[in-house]
Amino acid sequence: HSIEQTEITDLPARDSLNPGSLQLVSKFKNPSSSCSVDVSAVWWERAAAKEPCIITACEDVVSLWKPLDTLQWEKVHTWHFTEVPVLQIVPVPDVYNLICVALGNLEIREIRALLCSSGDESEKQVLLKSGNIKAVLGLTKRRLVSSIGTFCNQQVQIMTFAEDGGSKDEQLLMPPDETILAFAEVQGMQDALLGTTTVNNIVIWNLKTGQLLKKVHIDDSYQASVCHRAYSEMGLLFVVLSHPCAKESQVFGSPVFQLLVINPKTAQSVGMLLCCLPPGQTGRFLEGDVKDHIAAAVLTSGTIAVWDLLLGHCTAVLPPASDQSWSLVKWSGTDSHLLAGQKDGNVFIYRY
Amino acid sequence: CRTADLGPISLNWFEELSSEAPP
Repeated sequence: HSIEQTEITDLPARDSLNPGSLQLVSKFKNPSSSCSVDVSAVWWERAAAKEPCIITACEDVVSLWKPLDTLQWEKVHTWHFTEVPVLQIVPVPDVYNLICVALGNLEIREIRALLCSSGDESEKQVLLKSGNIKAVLGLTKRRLVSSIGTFCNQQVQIMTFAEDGGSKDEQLLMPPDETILAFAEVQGMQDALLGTTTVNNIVIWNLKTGQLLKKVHIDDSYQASVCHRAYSEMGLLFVVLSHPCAKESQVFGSPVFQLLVINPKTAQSVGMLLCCLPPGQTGRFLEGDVKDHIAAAVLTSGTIAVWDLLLGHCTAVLPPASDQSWSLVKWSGTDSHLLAGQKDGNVFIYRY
Repeated sequence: CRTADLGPISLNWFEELSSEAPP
């Protein structure tokens, strides 16, 4: 076990847009020989106490870090992967002492659960799914949704974990006969699930019955749009999409996120808000995360940008730190912190 | 955003679509 030196500062991040909106809380380095691929914050129970822990993933190792009193981080568990590299962490809300990871080369080939045995606290991994996995997402109420296969040979499945991560239940959702790109939860409606497909449709499921309720075709202006989150309000669905393939236009610059309003009854939709980069910033969406009404993205320029979807504008820009581009951005699942990562294993934790 | 473009809105859309969709 190693204790990594962390630094605490009361200086706000170098943010010319809104100084102070992102404040550096702590940082640490994951000393690994392979490329850092993901970071996440989860609750983990040790000695009958639940702690907010950080999970870091490199291509060949996933580590769990617990907080020490001095805002340092101690590595307490490590899972090794020698055959298939790690692609992403898949947090499952409401489950303690379990984290899922997606493994593969370019595409996901396996989903594994990482946990510790109750007796000697030794690390274990359990294969949950294997195949041509196109999308996976952890949902509230200890559920994990995944889609395996493409077009007509697609299986969409919900797996439900016990509270301790143990025994699980499985249920199928009706497949849409279109390859699913991503899933998104609907805030305010726990039994609804959205997915975006390769032909620019948004599909809506009833998670209780497995029914496919509606397909909504969205504007073809941006190909391969990816859904991140949705909100159900007053009979309408407000959907946050990202546009990784969007070309920059002279009018709007580069659209990174879009808030779309859908009437699920009529399958009509209207664009409500286009989140573009502020003047002076360039780049396209590389990866991002949305929590509540705040959206964060890493741009191809190596900068992180944050938008408040209620205010309707960019609230913070975080330039590369220590002359190194950002490659990861995640909202903490345990508090209002932003986790920003670099390829060499540096993780910076900001308070928003 | 022009909600008129979206057609008639139902607060119970989830239940209504669930009763109409194939099981």
